[in-house]
Amino acid sequence: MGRWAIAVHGGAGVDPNLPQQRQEEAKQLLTRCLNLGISALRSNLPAIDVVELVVRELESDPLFNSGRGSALTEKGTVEMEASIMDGPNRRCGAVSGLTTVKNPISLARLVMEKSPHSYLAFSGAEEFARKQGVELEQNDYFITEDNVGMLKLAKEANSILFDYRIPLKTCSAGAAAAMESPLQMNGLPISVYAPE
Amino acid sequence: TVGCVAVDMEGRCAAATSTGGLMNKMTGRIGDSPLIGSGTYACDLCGVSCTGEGEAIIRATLARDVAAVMEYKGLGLQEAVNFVINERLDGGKAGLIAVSRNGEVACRFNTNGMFRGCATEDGFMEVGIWD
Repeated sequence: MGRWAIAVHGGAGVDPNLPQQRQEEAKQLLTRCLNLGISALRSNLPAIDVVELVVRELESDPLFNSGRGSALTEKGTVEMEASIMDGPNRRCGAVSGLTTVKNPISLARLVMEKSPHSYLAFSGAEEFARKQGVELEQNDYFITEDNVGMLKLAKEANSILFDYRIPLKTCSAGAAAAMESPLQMNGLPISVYAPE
Repeated sequence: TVGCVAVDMEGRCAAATSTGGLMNKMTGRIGDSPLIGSGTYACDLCGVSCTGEGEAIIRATLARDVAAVMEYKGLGLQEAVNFVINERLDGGKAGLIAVSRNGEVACRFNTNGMFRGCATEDGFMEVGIWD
């Protein structure tokens, strides 16, 4: 018998000024999801089931950029994507361009298990979702007020933001701060990046 | 982006990644998360989930590269993870989490922080944000 191990993540790159409360919320969500995965591993659940279970939990919480709380397209809509892979036989499943699927990772799993393919996208993926009977939501279920505000600021900054959000303060404050901190990311000073 | 990697008591590795992508992205834009071998990869050696600048991760085939340098160069998990983050991103910003079939766990990022948590059967457990 081997030994189990697990890791989770909620995105890389963090606003250096992330409020302490937001940091605590993020750590609590990560801890909750980690414990969910640990108890599943201790119950001898296969790793492929464990990673799906944990990512479903992360998708359902609006704190991070996936499922509910996803970043928005330039049109203010949500287009989600996900993939999953089982090591021993390298079977895999992936989806892109999802607009109504509550848990994209589970549709990716179904692509792996129930389709002859590895990757389905946009209308084909949505059609597959309906055939599989997965849980669906209206697109606005995934959209949070925070993100609507952040999209507006991103447009003001005329920038595409990498997995981050802009502080709800004005972008110019971020620019001013940038003068102090030369650290760049995706072409923008790190200080314009908001907590994720 | 969110992700999870796990290795179970049979030594089977798996990886999963999910994301909304980039704020203000063009409709139809596909990032690294759904691309097997870029944002997500798992084989008999390890499971990897990446997050960050999708375009840089795609160029680097980051997740598969971790498995490749373990397979071809015989690196251990943490060495492999360090190598791909330090050497393969060409200035891109990203982070990743990985497990190995031996029950090891590794995380590395070249951003100023990463929301992450990891645990092993040996009793190690860590949840963190900053470097």
